[in-house]
Amino acid sequence: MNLFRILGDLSHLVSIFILLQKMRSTRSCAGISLRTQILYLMVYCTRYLDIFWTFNASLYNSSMKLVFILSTAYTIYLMRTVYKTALDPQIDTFATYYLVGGAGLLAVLFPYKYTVYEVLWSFSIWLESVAILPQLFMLQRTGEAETITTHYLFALGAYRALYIPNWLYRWFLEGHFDPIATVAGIIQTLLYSDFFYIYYTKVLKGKKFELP
Amino acid sequence: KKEEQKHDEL
Repeated sequence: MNLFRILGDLSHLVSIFILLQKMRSTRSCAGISLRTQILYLMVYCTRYLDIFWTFNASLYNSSMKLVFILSTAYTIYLMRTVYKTALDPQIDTFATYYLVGGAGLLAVLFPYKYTVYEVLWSFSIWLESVAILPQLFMLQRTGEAETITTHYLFALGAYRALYIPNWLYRWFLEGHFDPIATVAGIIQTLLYSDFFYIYYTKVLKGKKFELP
Repeated sequence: KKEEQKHDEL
């Protein structure tokens, strides 16, 4: 465990609280992609299967896993019930099947081992790397976002970005290297790069998030 | 023999 990883995990945790806070404070889920949330739930459910047999291995990991699964399920529940009037299927239209299909294909081609758990783990890593695309696509269609939504996206993107120095650290200091997670994590961070740039040049300088 | 990959991250 190193500082980058802890900061990454905390950033992930914070992003979920910001998302829930966004819905509570604006009483709306406008601007949030239901498709991306559903993809994340698939990611957590397929990656954290091991929670049933490693519960005692690390209380930290197990509790985080539970929080990620439950909070994402709760977010989806809120979006489909309390805040459903703000859902806009006309804007949230990204072809998610391609993402699930592509991640499935990569998982079957390159798992560390051919076991159900390992293939699902690999699937979850690839799916996570692209799960944000429906959300970014939606953002591009609307051309603007509420400031709190951009804080959510920043915290979510920062999580995987912070994992990159963590992987470097572990590679050099612990001899641990996870090629699947690292390649997928770099792709995931690259997908955010435009967003990070606009967040840095606009939101952090007190301006509204608007696409040029 | 290659050591098995541990999944100890989130």
